[in-house]
Amino acid sequence: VNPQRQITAFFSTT
Amino acid sequence: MLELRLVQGSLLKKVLESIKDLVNDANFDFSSSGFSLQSMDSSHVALVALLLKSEGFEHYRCDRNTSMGMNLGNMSKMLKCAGNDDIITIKGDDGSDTVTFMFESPTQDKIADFEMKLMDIDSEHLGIPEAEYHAIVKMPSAEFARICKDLASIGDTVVISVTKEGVKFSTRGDIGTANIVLRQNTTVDKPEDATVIEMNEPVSMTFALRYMNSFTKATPLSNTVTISMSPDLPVVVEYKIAEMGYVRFYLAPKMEE
Repeated sequence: VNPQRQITAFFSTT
Repeated sequence: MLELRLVQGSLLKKVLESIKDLVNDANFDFSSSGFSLQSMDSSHVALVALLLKSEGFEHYRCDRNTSMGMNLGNMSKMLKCAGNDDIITIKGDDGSDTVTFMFESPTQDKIADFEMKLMDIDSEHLGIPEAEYHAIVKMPSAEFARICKDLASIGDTVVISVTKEGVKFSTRGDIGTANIVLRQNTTVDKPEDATVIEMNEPVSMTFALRYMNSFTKATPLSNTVTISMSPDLPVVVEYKIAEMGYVRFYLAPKMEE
C-alpha cells in the first residue's frame, strides 16, 4: 500500500 | 451589501453538488471581482479551489470584501429547492449572520427566498504557487469519469502515466489489474471530444481513486477536464465553468512504492 501524503506537505499556509 | 444575480442558477447548483461531499464547511470570499472558495477535505489530502468571476453574473454588487462561512450540505439542501431554470440571487448584509438565496422562476411567477444561517469557520488558506507542469492532459470529462469509476471497481489507487504514446490509467486489486490508454486524438467533430496531451517530460504518479471519483461529481459543469501533473506536486483536476471561472481539485500523490 502506498502511503498517502497530505496537501499541506506541498502548499504552505498564507 | 452583497447582491449577486445569476441567471443560469443551475450552475451554482452544479458547483455545490461537485464539492459538498468533499468539503463540509467553507468560507466564501466575496470581492468586487467575484467570489472564491478554498478548502481542504477533512483529511487534508485534497483541496478544492472555486472561482466565479463577477462578469458571469447578470448583476453583481459587493461593496466590500467579505467572507461568509457556510455549511455546504445545508447550502446544497437550499439550492436543491431552486428549479434548474431558476435565476438565483445571493444576498447578504454587512454584519449579518445569515445569507439569503432568492429563486425566481424564468417567467417570474414564482419567487422564493431561503435564509441560511452562517457559521464561523476557522480555516487555513494555502498559497498555491504557479507551477510548470510536466504534462497536461485535456480530455472529455465524461470519459475521465468513466475511467475513474471503472478502475475503482478493480483497485483503490490509479497510476496516471503520461508518455509520448499517450496517457495511461492503471490499477491493480485482488481480482487483477487494469490498464486504460488514451492516445492523443484531435481529429474529432467537436473540440470537446478531443484528447490533447501536452507533455514536456514523461510523468507517472499514484493517486487514491476515491478522491478522483469524488472530483468527477463536477462533470456536469464542463464537457472537458484538464489534468496537470508534475512529480512531487499535487495533481490539478480542473473543470472550467464557461465564461465564469473554474473548480479546481488538488490531490496529493501517494508515495511511490
